[in-house]
Amino acid sequence: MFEARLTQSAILKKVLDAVKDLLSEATFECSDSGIQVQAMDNAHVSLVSLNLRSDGFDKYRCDRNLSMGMSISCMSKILRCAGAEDTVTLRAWDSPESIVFIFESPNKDKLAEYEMKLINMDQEHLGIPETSYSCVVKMPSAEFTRICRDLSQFGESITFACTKEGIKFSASGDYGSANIKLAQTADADNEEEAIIVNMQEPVKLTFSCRYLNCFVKAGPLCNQVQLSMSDDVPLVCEYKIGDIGHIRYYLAPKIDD
Amino acid sequence: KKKQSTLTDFFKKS
Repeated sequence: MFEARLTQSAILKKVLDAVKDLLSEATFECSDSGIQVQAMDNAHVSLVSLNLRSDGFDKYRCDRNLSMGMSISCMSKILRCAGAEDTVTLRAWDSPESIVFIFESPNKDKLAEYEMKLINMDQEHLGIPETSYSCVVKMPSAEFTRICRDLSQFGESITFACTKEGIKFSASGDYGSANIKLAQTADADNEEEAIIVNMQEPVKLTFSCRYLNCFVKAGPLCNQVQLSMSDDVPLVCEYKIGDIGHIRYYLAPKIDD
Repeated sequence: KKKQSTLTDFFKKS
C-alpha cells in the first residue's frame, strides 16, 4: 500500500495552488524515495518538476512503485476542503483506481475522507540534462512576484539581463517601457532579503509574462526564489518546499524569429 | 520580433 502523511496540509494546499494554473492533470510517481511529478503544460512551453522526499513526510510508506494520474483541478478542490491546521494523509492500495485524502483536525475530533478517481494518462517524459548555468540569481520571492506583475502591464514578455552587478528586468509595449534593476546585496545579514548573483557569463533572455505569472504562485512556499539562466536555453525557476523538497519550473525562452 | 520556443526544442523525450 501507499500512505503519506503530512501534519501540515497547508504545504500541500500551497503546492496545488502553485501548479493548478499550468496543469490540468499530472502523473504522481510514488516510490520509496518520495513523490515526483514531471508535467508540461498543453503548449509544451513550460514544465513543472515537483519533488517531495519521503523523509520530509511525518509518515511515509510505499510498498511498490505507483504511477497515479490525477486531475489537478479535482485535487485542488479536495484540498480546499482541508482546515488550515488539519493533518493530511494520502492513501492508495496497490494497483489503485482511486486515491483517498484523509483530513484530521488537530484535536482529532473531525475526520474527513475524500476519494478521488485516478485517470489513465499518456505521459511524455522529458530528459532534462544536469547543466551548469551562466547565471544563478537568488532573490526574495515576493520581489520576483511584484516585478512579474508590474512589468506584465507593459508587454507580453519580460527580458532578463544578468551581469555580475545584478539583474535587470525590462518590458516594452504600445504604451511605453519599464525596467527594474536589482543590485546584488552587499551584506547578506538577512538571508530572506538577500539578492545573490553568481555569474560566469552575462545572459540576456526573454520570457512570456503569462507563464512567469503562473510560476510566482509558488511564492507562498518559500521566501526565496532561484533563477538559473544560460543564453538560449530554458529558464529554471526554483522554490524550496520547506525541508521536504522543491518545485522547479522550466520555461522555454522567446527566440529571434 | 521574437517567437515562443517550446521545451521539446531543448529537451529530449525519454
